[in-house]
Amino acid sequence: MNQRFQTTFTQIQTAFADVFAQMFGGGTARLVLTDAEYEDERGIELHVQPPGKKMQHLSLLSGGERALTAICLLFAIIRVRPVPFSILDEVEAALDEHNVNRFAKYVHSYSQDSQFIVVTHRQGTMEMADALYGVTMQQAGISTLVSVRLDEAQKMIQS
Amino acid sequence: MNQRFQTTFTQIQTAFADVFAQMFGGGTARLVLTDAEYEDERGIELHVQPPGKKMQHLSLLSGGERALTAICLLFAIIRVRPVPFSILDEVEAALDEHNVNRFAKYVHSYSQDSQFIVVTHRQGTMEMADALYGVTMQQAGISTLVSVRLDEAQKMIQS
Amino acid sequence: MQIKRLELYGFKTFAKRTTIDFTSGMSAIVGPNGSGKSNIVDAVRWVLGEQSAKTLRGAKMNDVIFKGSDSQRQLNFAEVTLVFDNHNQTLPLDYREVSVTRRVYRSGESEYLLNKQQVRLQDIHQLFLDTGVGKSSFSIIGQGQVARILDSKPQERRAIFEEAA
Amino acid sequence: MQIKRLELYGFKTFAKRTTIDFTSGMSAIVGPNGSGKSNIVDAVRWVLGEQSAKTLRGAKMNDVIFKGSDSQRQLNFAEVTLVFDNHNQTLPLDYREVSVTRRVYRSGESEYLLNKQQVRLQDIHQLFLDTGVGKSSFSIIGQGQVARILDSKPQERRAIFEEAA
Ligand SMILES: Nc1ncnc2c1ncn2[C@@H]1O[C@H](COP(=O)(O)OP(=O)(O)OP(=O)(O)O)[C@@H](O)[C@H]1O
Ligand SMILES: Nc1ncnc2c1ncn2[C@@H]1O[C@H](COP(=O)(O)OP(=O)(O)OP(=O)(O)O)[C@@H](O)[C@H]1O
Ligand SMILES: [Mg+2]
Ligand SMILES: [Mg+2]
Repeated sequence: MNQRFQTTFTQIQTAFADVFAQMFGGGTARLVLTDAEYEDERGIELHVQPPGKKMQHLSLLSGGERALTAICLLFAIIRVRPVPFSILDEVEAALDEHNVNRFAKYVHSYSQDSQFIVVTHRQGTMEMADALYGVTMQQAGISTLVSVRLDEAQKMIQS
Repeated sequence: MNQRFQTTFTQIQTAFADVFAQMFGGGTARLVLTDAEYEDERGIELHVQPPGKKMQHLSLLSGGERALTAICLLFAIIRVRPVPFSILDEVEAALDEHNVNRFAKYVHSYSQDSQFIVVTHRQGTMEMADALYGVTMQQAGISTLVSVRLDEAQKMIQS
Repeated sequence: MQIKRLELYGFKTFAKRTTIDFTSGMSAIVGPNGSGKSNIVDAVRWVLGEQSAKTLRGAKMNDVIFKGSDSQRQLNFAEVTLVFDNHNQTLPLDYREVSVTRRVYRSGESEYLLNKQQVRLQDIHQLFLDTGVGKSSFSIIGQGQVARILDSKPQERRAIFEEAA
Repeated sequence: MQIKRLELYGFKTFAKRTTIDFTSGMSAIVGPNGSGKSNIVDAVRWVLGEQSAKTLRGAKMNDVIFKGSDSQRQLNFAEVTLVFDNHNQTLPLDYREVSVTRRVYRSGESEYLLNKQQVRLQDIHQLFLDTGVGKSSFSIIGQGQVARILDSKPQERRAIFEEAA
């Protein structure tokens, strides 16, 4: 196997376990290379266990647990291989408020090193943003950018 | 074509256009039978136009517009062919607060005739419910049912 | 044919016997991520005769049996009972209340009860066939599935409509 | 290589020339359903050289041109410009600021500009190849796509990791 891949994989493996434990407040998460006849046919599996629960198929996780697990993997990869900017479109839609706040704090802390642009309708995420951009449709079918302050954005989402 | 299908289809067609206009505050929605050599090979297409916008591919609609359109179709079918009960699991996840409120009012009005059980983490939906059931995990990995009042549920979702 | 009551025991995260009494009108089930809300929806599907492990988010059918956790060891069976108000006689039975029970053991054996009488799975399917609660009905919309009808091919959608009609 | 500015003109619902100045750190884009937030994300993908109409939610590539509405008739071209802060020299160009422009006409013709110079689409692809903003990178996660990596087959996931590595 490509030495560079092996090194990167090991780093992402460690980061994933770490990010998961922080984001879920416990639990374990392992990235595993599957067996195969040839090195380059090996795939990557996720073995994940939310705090207090047993390890089961990824499919049995709840909608929010799956979204949060995927977010942890994304952050682990970015930690090992930083990207210049990251654009996230409503990735926290399935999270409850408690998890949205954890997610938002995490993005905010990473955003010291990477630029993050997040599309969201969640209050917890808005509160952590350094800048807010409002998009409205004042004229039929046409988007208009408006500057919004946090309290205005909060009013916008509190119907 | 099966006469019964034709009649039902026409009724759903009318209901869909009506529900859509109410839910979106305007716009048009058409159910169309596609052409085919044999009657029973004809399919059903949706031609939808949110208020003020042009009709385009369904795929170009926003996440929230797609969810709301699907919800309108569901309600149209239920209006024509009532079901004894309806269980909806977080169907309003992609909706903004304004649309959640519209959705919730609609469910509440239909629930006079049909029983609705909705899983939700949206405040607007909770406020319209006649009864609230809280599910928590007090013991690791084990679900417990708790009775919740609206203000307790609201606190639960306001982190 | 409204749902009066759902009883779960050993089904997924419902390791402890749990009874949920439903009312008419609109009920909302709330709680944090992973607490068990969608598992309740799975339980209703399952007791109505769901045969696809995938629809229940598992790999095999006995993935629905409580697998254990830090606070309790695994159980060897799962059981769900659904009780209906039948005074409209929607179900073709001469009872005001109809209860359906499904049980599965880790060994793979299954049991089905209709008003406490042993029946076969196909009897459960048959019973619900004309009530609008059948396989492809709109009675249950799972998490993440709402827009699926928009992605269907026109003929798939037609098939769904045929079933509704 | 942070994004300094995005300019949209005729791109989907951005019928009017719109400039968005971004800051470093964390920015949030908010607004009602259907207002145009995800269209902004599509614009970034598009100007970076996206070739799949499906990824942009359309059926053909010029579905990105403003099609008209009750308040304005359709336009005949779409144009997006993305301006980067390049003082880290992440992009292999001797400029502190790098701007990329993509334009498409209803006739089907396309233009690509790099710092106002005409280039080909493959030059745009080439430019971003080693910056971590390439095709399968994690720079852009679209609406509804976050859990997709969990549904991948182990070997697909391996391919994604290879690209990240
Ligand atoms: N057989 C089983 N034994 C024990 N736990 C199980 C079993 N099957 C599923 N689970 C657990 O149930 C949890 C998911 O529950 P569920 O999908 O009901 O959550 P939810 O309340 O709907 O959350 P969300 O708001 O995120 O959708 C997972 O953590 C999963 O591990
Ligand atoms: N070429 C086009 N011309 C005009 N309107 C278009 C064009 N392409 C897409 N649209 C419109 O853009 C709207 C979708 O915008 P977008 O996906 O950005 O919404 P959004 O703000 O992300 O909403 P949500 O919160 O629901 O995700 C749709 O109403 C669609 O009809
Ligand atoms: Mg759920
Ligand atoms: Mg969107």
